[in-house]
Parts: sequence; C-alpha cells; structure tokens
Amino acid sequence: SVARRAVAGIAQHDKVPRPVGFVPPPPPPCPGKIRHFKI
Amino acid sequence: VPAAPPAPLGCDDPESEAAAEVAVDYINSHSHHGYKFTLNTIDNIRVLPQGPNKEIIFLELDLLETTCHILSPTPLANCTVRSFTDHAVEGDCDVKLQKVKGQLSVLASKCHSHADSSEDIRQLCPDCPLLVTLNDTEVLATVTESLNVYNGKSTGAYLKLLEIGRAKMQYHPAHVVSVEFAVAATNCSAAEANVEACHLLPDDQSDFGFCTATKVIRPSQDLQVNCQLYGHQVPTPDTPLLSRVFWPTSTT
Repeated sequence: SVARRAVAGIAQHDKVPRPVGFVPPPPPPCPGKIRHFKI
Repeated sequence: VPAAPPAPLGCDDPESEAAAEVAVDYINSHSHHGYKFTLNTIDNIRVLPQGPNKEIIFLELDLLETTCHILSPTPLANCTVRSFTDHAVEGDCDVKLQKVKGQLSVLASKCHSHADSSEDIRQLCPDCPLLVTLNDTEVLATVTESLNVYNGKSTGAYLKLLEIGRAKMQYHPAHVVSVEFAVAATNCSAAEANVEACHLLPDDQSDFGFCTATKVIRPSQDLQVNCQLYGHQVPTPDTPLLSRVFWPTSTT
C-alpha cells in the first residue's frame, strides 16, 4: 500500500497544472562543450 | 507565409564542428612558430546567409596548445594536449569562413595565445616549473650548451637552431631549466670543424627536428639532451616551407 501511495504521491505531484503549450527551454546553443579543460 | 528563419546553429551542432575543424586546420597550416593548437570549445558561431547556397560564418574558438611543434609531421589528432600542470597555453581565435555549395573555406583568422596564470598552477602544484621568457639568460645558455653537446656527440648532420619553442624554470627543490627548441639539419656533418660555413639544406632536402633539454643548475650540474629529426618532409603548396620563414633569403 506504501508503494501505491508513493505512486499516488507522484501521480498527485504530476497533476501540477502547466501552462498550455509549455515547452522546456532548449539548452543554450553557445558556448559549446569543453573538450579538454578550461584555463 | 514566409518560411521561418532557420534556428540559429548551436555550438555543438555537426555543422559548427565541421567549420571549426576547417578553421583549426587553417590556423595550424598557416602558423610558422610555436606549437600546434587543437579545439577546446566553440565559444560562438554566427551564420550570415548570402543568397542561395552561400553563407558567411563567424566562429569564436577556444584552442589549447599541444606538445607537437608546428614543424612536426605528427597528425593533430595524435598530438597530446599540453596538460594544466605543464603550464598550458590557450589560444583565442576569431575566424571568418564562407560556405559555398557546402564547401567551407577560411577568409580570415585572428588569434592570440596566452599561458595560464602562474597562480592557477601554483595552487594545484606548488613545485611545478613555470614558463619563463625565451630570452632569459639561463634559457639561452642551456639551449646553446645542449645543441653543442648534441652536435658534439652526433654522427649525423650538424644541426642549427631554428627557434626556441618554450622554456620553464623550477627553483625548488632544485634549480632546473627545461627547454624545447626546433632545429634543422645543415649541409655539414657534425664532425666537421668549420661550422660557420654550414647552411640549411635546400628545400627539396630540408630536414627539421625537435630537441628537449633539461639542465640541473643546483644542487648538481647535469644536462640531458634529446633530439629527434623528422626526416625530409615534402612541402605542400599551401604551407610555405618553414626554412624560408625561419631563414629568409637575406640570412641575418
């Protein structure tokens, strides 16, 4: 029953209303990845 | 409805990486001194459409010095990036390219390099040797002595100094000078006495090399020299033979 409640908890959390058409912001295009190390 | 403008290129997009690769190849093949540089980060990219199948691309690149001298035939992919504790050197480059029918070419590039700050290295490695200026008297003395010792023991061609690539100094726990320098074979054998008459081999026979030397000044006096000749490299049309760069016709 705990597992069920936990799932229910997540289900409840997941019902947080999001604005219509919400699109997570894309990762910033630049600067790009660091291939070695940053001085 | 007009087509939406294409989304701006990301710095890690394949097109950006392809442009950066062309830019780094151009920078290394048009550099005449020092070491090869490799790509560390694409800091920014801007694309300006110039009509059908033509774009101008502006790249801001962050490069890192490798341990390969610019004369080394070693492919860049096999060149080790100079480590942080070996006193790394960073290059910042702005490059303008054009892309015509998918073909990339460099129109202009401007770079400047700078060594990492000594404080950064001291924090991580208090006793690491640090870069010193190339005209430091102990550096010049170590290079001269190293080349004399090498030529004195060599059974091959007499080697002349092309340029000092880098020099580091350590003061604790011992006083040690480490130098790296580029050399070129001359038309004399090392055994020959009159070295003043020696001159670089003509372009079609040129043979460059690279030497590293470490001289312990205190507590003992010890000198280790190691030189490696690359063998004759066939000059390619877009990379001027460096002997003309290092030793212009009016030899001074």
